Amino acid sequence: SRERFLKTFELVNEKFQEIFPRLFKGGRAKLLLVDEENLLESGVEIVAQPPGKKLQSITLLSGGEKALTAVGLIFSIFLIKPSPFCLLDEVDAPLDDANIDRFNDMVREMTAHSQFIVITHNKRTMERTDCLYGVTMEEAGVSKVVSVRLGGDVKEPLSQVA
Amino acid sequence: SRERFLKTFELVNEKFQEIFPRLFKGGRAKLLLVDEENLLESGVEIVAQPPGKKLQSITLLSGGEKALTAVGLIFSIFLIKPSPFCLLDEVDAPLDDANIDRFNDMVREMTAHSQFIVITHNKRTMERTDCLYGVTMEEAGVSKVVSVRLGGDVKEPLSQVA
Amino acid sequence: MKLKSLELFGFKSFVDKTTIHFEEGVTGVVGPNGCGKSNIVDAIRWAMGEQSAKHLRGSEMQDVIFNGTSSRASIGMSQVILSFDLTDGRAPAGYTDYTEVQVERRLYRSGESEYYINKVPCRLRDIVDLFLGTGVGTKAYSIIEQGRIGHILASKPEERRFIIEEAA
Amino acid sequence: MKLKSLELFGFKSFVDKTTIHFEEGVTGVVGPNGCGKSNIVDAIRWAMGEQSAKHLRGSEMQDVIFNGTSSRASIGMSQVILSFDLTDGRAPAGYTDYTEVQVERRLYRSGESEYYINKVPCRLRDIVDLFLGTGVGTKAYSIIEQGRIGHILASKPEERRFIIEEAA
Ligand SMILES: Nc1ncnc2c1ncn2[C@@H]1O[C@H](COP(=O)(O)OP(=O)(O)OP(=O)(O)O)[C@@H](O)[C@H]1O
Ligand SMILES: Nc1ncnc2c1ncn2[C@@H]1O[C@H](COP(=O)(O)OP(=O)(O)OP(=O)(O)O)[C@@H](O)[C@H]1O
Ligand SMILES: [Mg+2]
Ligand SMILES: [Mg+2]
Repeated sequence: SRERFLKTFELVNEKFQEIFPRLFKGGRAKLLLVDEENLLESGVEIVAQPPGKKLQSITLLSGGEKALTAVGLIFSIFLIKPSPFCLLDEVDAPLDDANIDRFNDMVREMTAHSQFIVITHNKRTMERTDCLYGVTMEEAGVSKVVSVRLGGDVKEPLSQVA
Repeated sequence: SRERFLKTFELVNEKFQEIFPRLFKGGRAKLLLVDEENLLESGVEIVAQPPGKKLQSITLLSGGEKALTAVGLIFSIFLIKPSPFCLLDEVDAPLDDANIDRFNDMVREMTAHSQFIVITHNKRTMERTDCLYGVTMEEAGVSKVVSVRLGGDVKEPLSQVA
Repeated sequence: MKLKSLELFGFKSFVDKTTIHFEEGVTGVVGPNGCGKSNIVDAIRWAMGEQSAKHLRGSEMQDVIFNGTSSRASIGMSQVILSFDLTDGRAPAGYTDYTEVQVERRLYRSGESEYYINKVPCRLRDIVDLFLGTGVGTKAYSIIEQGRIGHILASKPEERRFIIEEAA
Repeated sequence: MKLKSLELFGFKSFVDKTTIHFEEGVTGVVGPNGCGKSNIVDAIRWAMGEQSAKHLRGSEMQDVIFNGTSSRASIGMSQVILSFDLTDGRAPAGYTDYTEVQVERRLYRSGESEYYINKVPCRLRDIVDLFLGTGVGTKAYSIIEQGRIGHILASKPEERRFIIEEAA
């Protein structure tokens, strides 16, 4: 319904304006309705300005800046209506070390409401997990899951219950 | 012209069949013409089988396997007709350590024909460069380039010739 | 409602029965390219009722059944069981008296499918309905598959609206 | 034909004149998100005659002119000079007697453009033609921009044909 979309849009927008500067250590961003007259169908525009930079089209942002802005939007929606769990598959891939740390700080905060499952190749992200599973293919084409301690020790193999 | 495309296609295909197993440490792949009757317009299909796995649609490959297959295709075209330089912007982002090493081995080999410029966030890739430039933004929104030695020493600032 | 465990048997590269337990907090999943990490995400989506093979990187739904390796034959069925703990009081509609809810999905090479909620046979739509309103669903903003984060900013304004509508 | 140097002045985030020298072998470019690494790739493409602002992440070509920061005003012109060493004997058609070829492109906020080859004014098309047949060009397989490697396998068969045609 029109009211419900607008209410959610405004809540998400408010949260996004708060979340973006935390991920970017400054700057600002917001959402805009393409057509405020048409709440049933209007698309959503994103406006984003990293700290110290001038406002310009989001297309000119860097790969990492675009990814972090998108993470900010997803997290904002998530904070308005948390789901029991959130699965993030390699969202940290384009981020540099400083942005990964802020990303992981925010994931940590959100575990107050939900479980997070993050797939990653990044060591910093691995260090911020409570529980780490390694997926291996000792036998080509056959996946196996083991529990991992950082430092690479295999704690115990899981799941080989045939 | 029809013959020229076919000739190039066959040379690239032959090279691709050689390059893929080197990047994947096994397995095989090849290119297929969608419509061999229509050489002027036929699209190109890619068939790829990582080592030990069964042949299936490339859509089922993992993110890293897709990226490495695409790298194999680009490098195969490059080896058939080397250009003076090749610019690779963060192509190593989805690759794991072992694949990054093989990717960088191949980049090293290809410097016999061409200069390579690689943009990366990956330490292993950085260690394989002959010359490393760091781009910084000490002043927000203003790029500056410095020479970098690994270990983070700034050798000398370049390019502040105003 | 908490994710408790995922059991895969014959789902994509998980030919051998595999059970993964999920704890509180942040669970990391790591491993080399192609070892099966994203297949775990596909399994969770599939168990929750994903209806499009394309969203699971396949062209037809049978693509999720383990189809063999150079040393193992393909098999005839894929099975995934997803278990949730309901002791935190946030249960899906109709399950407020339960301490646990488990959804199970099976697909045979013939194309036949079976669905279960708490071991009781049901239809695919019952599984989809179970998750409606819980904030977890195959289309929700709570599953960001590999590569998708880069598309959100590039997407059309109407597609971004859709993500927000999911939370409305 | 070897890439010798790139000089940027007012191109995107490179408001201050910047010269980068390229050596033999592998040159790495590193730095935090948003610091300007991909802008260097854009500058090289632009200097070689890129005609689509979209391929440079902009909506109009003036988007490549430095447009200011919170503490610096925007400026009126973008300039890029790309220099090649021809002493290896692999020179573009028409330049076999030269030891160096330099292309320069300028764009003013008014929309006016200027182009130079070895400091002699020319048209955009002369620059594009210079690179034809050298294997380097804005469409070639020799520049893989950020994010593109993931699209190659997802692309249509006709698009992949195009990459091979570039080498034919
Ligand atoms: N039906 C199937 N039977 C057997 N193997 C399959 C099936 N479907 C997919 N696979 C295999 O699963 C692998 C992909 O796994 P997945 O996408 O989970 O990798 P990943 O761990 O996420 O890797 P990356 O780090 O590269 O993203 C592919 O190599 C593919 O061959
Ligand atoms: N015309 C312009 N004037 C000033 N700054 C600009 C202009 N065009 C783009 N920029 C800035 O350049 C930055 C993007 O730079 P670039 O894409 O080179 O980053 P990057 O180093 O490749 O980062 P990443 O590692 O995230 O890919 C953006 O923050 C954008 O604001
Ligand atoms: Mg994956
Ligand atoms: Mg970049």
